[in-house]
Amino acid sequence: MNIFRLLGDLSHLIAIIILLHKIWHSRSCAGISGKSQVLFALVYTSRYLDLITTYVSLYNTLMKIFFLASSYATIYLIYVKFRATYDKNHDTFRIEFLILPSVLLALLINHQFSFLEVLWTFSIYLESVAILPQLFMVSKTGEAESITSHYFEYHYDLIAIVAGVVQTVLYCDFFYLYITKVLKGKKLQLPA
Amino acid sequence: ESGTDLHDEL
Repeated sequence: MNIFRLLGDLSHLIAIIILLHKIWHSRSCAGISGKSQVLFALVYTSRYLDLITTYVSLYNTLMKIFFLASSYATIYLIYVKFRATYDKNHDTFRIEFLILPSVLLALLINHQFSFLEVLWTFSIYLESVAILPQLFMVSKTGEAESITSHYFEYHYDLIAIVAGVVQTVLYCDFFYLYITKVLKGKKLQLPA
Repeated sequence: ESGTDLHDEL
């Protein structure tokens, strides 16, 4: 464990807490893409299956459980508890277009062709694009709630590096949309 | 090193 990873983990933790807190207190999940949250739950589920097979440390186990539990809790809040406030008409990204290529790529490009390794690789690929439904939603509505952040560590791993670069580009796009649409309040409007 | 060897990473 180094300071960068710890800060990354804690930022992630805080981002999730802010998101859950905001949904809970506003009693609304307007502006949040349920589809992105489903993809993140899929990312954590496919990556943290090693919870069953390998014990690393109490910190590691608790963080993995927290990320899993909080992503399923977010899905519950969006699709069950505050379903009425979920903006599903604007959350129309076809997630199969992200899941299927990620599965295919994980089957083709991986370090080792084994069940857990392919799932781990799938989770890395999927994480890099899981924000796309949220990005799509912001570009349509010009609204955004909290953004969850994700990170990669400086481990020389080509799969993680390429996925990280793709993810960074997408997040830059998100930042651009946030500035131009959300902060400046410019909404695209169709002529009457 | 494979991805699943990195058990301590989140």
